[in-house]
Order: sequence, then structure tokens, then C-alpha cells
Amino acid sequence: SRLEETIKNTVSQNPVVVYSKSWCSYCSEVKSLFKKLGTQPLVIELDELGPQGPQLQKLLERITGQYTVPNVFIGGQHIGGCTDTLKLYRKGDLETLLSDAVAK
Amino acid sequence: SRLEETIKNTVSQNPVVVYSKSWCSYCSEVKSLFKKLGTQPLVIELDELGPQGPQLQKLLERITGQYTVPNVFIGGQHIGGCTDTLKLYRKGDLETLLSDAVAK
Ligand SMILES: N[C@@H](CCC(=O)N[C@@H](CS)C(=O)NCC(=O)O)C(=O)O
Ligand SMILES: N[C@@H](CCC(=O)N[C@@H](CS)C(=O)NCC(=O)O)C(=O)O
Ligand code: FES
Repeated sequence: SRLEETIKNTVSQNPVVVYSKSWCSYCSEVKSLFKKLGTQPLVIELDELGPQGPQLQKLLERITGQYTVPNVFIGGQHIGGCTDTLKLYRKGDLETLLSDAVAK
Repeated sequence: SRLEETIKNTVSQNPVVVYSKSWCSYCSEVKSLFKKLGTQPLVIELDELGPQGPQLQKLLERITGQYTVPNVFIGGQHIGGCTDTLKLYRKGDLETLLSDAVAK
């Protein structure tokens, strides 16, 4: 579908993408982690898109298996949610993924 | 107002009360912390109350100054949100507050 193409283009053309909800603290945590690491992610607030928000959220579930937010992509690769992202950060892997993605 | 009385009765008659939203991970964190500490809080899911949910949320803001969820009360006392509750837990104060409240 066209909306599915939009998601695929978005995550391939932007090194860091976060599908988010503006009021959600788990999403805020992920956004401020990237900011702290000097990366400016593309943030898509699903609650600010009217009816397209729920549509995107369902499509993301079909594409990634994940329905929840935050939904994080780095270098076109699906990373996961807040817990997954923090786990990678503590292991030291997140910064490697970020520099690879930004370098592309 | 009558709804305001309901809140005041709820927090005075129940040792631990969490105003919550069922999909919110910060609320889940607080609920599982209390469960881990052997306390069964009274949980009010504001997203499951139809139009009364937003009404309660605005009243809670008027009463406590806090609009966000989770909104936590122990022994009738306003504790705060997820971060505040975790802070008290790490300081060792949360368990003291809980035993006092449960003992009442
Ligand atoms: N463990 C996941 C939890 C994700 C989660 O439960 N997200 C909630 C918001 S905090 C959610 O998307 N709920 C459904 C919704 O808001 O539509 C993570 O770390 O990201
Ligand atoms: N620092 C606060 C953050 C609270 C917060 O921002 N809560 C969000 C959900 S995670 C909220 O209530 N947003 C407005 C809403 O859902 O109505 C805490 O630790 O509880
Ligand atoms: S909505 Fe509360 S942490 Fe996501």
C-alpha cells in the first residue's frame, strides 16, 4: 500500500527514526537519549496525525511485529522500543549502530 | 463537587491508590513496583472510564497540581508520579510510607 511505502522510504532515507506519541514518557526517554548522543532523530508523533496515526501504528505492527511506541529504526533497521534501545546503549552497541547509520 | 469528594474518599480509604492509564509503561512500572513490595494498590484506569476519565484527570490536577499519570497516593498523601515513587524507593522511604499506611 502507499502508506506502507511511505514508512519504508522514511526509515531508509533517515538514519534515525522514532515513531512516538507526544505525551508518552517512554518516547521522551528515547528522544532525549538520542539528543544526548548528538543525534537528531526524525520523530513522527502518531497522536498528531489525525486518523493516519492509528493507520501507521497498525502498519508498523504488520511490518515490524511491534504495535507499541516508541518504535525505533536505525539505518533502516528495526531496533525495537524504549527498553531495547536502552539495552543496546548500555551494551555500547547503540553508538556503533548510530555512527554506521549516519556515515551511510 | 461530588466527583472531588469521590477522589478524597478513595485516597483516604485505601492505603495505596494509583490513577493510571492501562497502556502506559510508566504506570505499569509503578504498579509492578508495588506488587513486588507486596502491596496491592487500588488502580483506577482513567482510560477505561469513558468521559469521567478526563474529568478525574483535570480534578486531580486541581487537587494535587499534577495532571500526568501515574498519580500516586499513599496513606492519603499525594506522592507524585513514576519518577517520584522510584526516587522514594531508592532512598528506602517508600517501604516506610507503605507500612505506615497499611498499618493505619
Ligand atoms: N517494553 C516496551 C513497552 C512499550 C509500550 O508498552 N508502549 C506503550 C506506551 S508506553 C504503548 O505503545 N501502548 C499502546 C499505545 O499507546 O497505543 C518499550 O520499552 O518500548
Ligand atoms: N515524570 C513524570 C512523567 C509523567 C508523564 O509525563 N506522564 C504522561 C504519560 S507517560 C502523561 O500523563 N501524559 C499526559 C496524558 O497521558 O494525559 C512521572 O514520572 O510520572
Ligand atoms: S504513555 Fe506513559 S510511558 Fe508511554
